[in-house]
Amino acid sequence: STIVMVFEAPKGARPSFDEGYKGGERKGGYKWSIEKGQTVKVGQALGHV
Amino acid sequence: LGTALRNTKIEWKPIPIALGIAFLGGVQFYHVQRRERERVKELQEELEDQEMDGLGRPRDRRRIRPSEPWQVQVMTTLPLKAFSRLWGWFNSLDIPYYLRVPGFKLYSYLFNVKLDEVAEPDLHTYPNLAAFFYRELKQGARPSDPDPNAILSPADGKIVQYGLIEGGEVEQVKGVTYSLDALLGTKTPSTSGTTTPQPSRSDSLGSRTNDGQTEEDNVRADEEFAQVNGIHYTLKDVLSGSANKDKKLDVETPDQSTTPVASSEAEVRADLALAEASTSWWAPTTEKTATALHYCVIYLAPGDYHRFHSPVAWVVERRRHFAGELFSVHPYLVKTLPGLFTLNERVVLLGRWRWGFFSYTPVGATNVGSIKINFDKELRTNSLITDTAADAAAEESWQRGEQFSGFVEATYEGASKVLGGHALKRGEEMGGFQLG
Repeated sequence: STIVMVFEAPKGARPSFDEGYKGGERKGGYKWSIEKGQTVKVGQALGHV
Repeated sequence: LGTALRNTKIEWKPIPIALGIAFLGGVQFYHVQRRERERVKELQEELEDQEMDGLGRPRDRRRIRPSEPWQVQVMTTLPLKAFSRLWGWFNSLDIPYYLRVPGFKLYSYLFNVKLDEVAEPDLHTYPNLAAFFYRELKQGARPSDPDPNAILSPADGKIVQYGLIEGGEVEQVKGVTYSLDALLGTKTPSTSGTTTPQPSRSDSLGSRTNDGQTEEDNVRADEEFAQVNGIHYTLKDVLSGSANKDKKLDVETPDQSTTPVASSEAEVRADLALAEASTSWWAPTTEKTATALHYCVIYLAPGDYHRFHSPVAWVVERRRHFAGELFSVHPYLVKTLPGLFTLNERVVLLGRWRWGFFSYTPVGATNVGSIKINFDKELRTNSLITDTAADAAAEESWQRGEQFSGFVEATYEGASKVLGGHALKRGEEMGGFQLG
């Protein structure tokens, strides 16, 4: 059996040019804290906003 | 010849530059010509393949080409759902009392089940393998991550794939992709005169990476979070309770839900209120953070705990039951059979959380075909009756000349008048997979 989750989450804010924005990168958005192939348990964090 | 070679004087002289360049140019020209000839030949072959035969079919269809490994081809010819039901029936037969403990211990040894985590230590109490498979865990065996901004793992398992969705397509494994529409189903037309809150974002899946659209949609979600009796409420209204006070939510609404109001509703509202306080979600539009669609696929092995829990605090607005096939979802088959998750029987739960759209899809497999949703008593998966009804609906659609959507939909709008769906708190048990 398998579970597929699809959800909307923040991409993060674009840094200002003063902060060194070079295109593409974002800060403070949703970040995964898992690896492909990793074993997880119920309640473990998959990622953080 | 030998004398000539020995006695001939060798005199080295530099080649004129122009001659050298001409020679190298000639060699390069020859290579380019040969490469071009090969490319034209390949293109001609490709064009010949695409030409139609006399019956209007592409010519290459007549060639016999193995499209999938033979294991997959054999599997597609088998009555997998019948096998699954037989497997379920077999595993629901009671095991003789004295064979239960050694039997379950053997199963645990083979599939790496940790018996010290099982809620019921006396294994005699499980009458059969199906009951043991759907076992509960001890209180506190799976503590939830304390960070309120974390998305929790809904089940024990292995991460197959995760990432960002771009262009409306989910990468499955090794570059194989399938569209969100195929996985979750397309948008259903809204019914006028009902109180069903339509998920305003399901129609725009796949375009979530555009900042402008996303922010616009966020504003729309903010403005139209709940709709009861034709009145639109903002989430802010709902959370502050002003909706109840000012907008007459006590108007009798026909209860079309499958279960009574969730006991966790108040807690979900509290979680959403916490989000309001801790993030800039309610900040002016210009300061809002853009959102994107993310996905995660978790595979549950046979020995894993097979109940699943809510990964976040969210509101389930509707469910879609796709009565598909029941192929194995072993990572090998996931790799070899493209779009496997869009073929198998699955229950798609659609709703929203504090950042917008949220969907949760348990996908069945041959050995674990039955999907149970605790708050949906009407749902029947891996059932001959359901399959027959789905076949009849498909046939009816075909007769009318319409395309069958492939799913049967139910809404939970009556479950919570305020939140417009069934509220689930973080970590709450939602349901599970059962044998057969």
